[in-house]
Amino acid sequence: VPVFPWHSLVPFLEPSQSG
Amino acid sequence: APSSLPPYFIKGSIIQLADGELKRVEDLRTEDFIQSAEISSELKIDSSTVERIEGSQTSANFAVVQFSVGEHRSQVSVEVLLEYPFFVFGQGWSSCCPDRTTQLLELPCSKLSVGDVCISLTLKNLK
Repeated sequence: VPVFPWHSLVPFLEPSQSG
Repeated sequence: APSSLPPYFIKGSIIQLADGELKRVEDLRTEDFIQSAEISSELKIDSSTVERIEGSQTSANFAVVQFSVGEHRSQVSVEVLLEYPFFVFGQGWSSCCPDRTTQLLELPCSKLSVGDVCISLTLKNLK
């Protein structure tokens, strides 16, 4: 049975925004 | 039309939290994401508020969701399948078309609406 990491399930938004 | 959603959204999928605990995707709670992000050395959770939901220009199966992301309120738009589930704080899985989500994935799902605050990820500041 495959096991998926929790962070796959929510989107990664705001790319390379900092400060 | 067949769904091209990732397999981990199908009901019963096994998800590993940052502390190693295993949960089914439909059993995940807001706290699971918050606690996992606290343990993570790289990822942090942002609050992304839904500002607008529109039909896609390119395909009837897609929607464009505009978010206001994080404390800087950066405007980010994503094009997703109508059945693509987002995780809303304190509410759980929500999509533009929850009927399709439930039909295709068997994942219990609410209707995603303007004003909903979704969980998203960003990198922790390295300072």
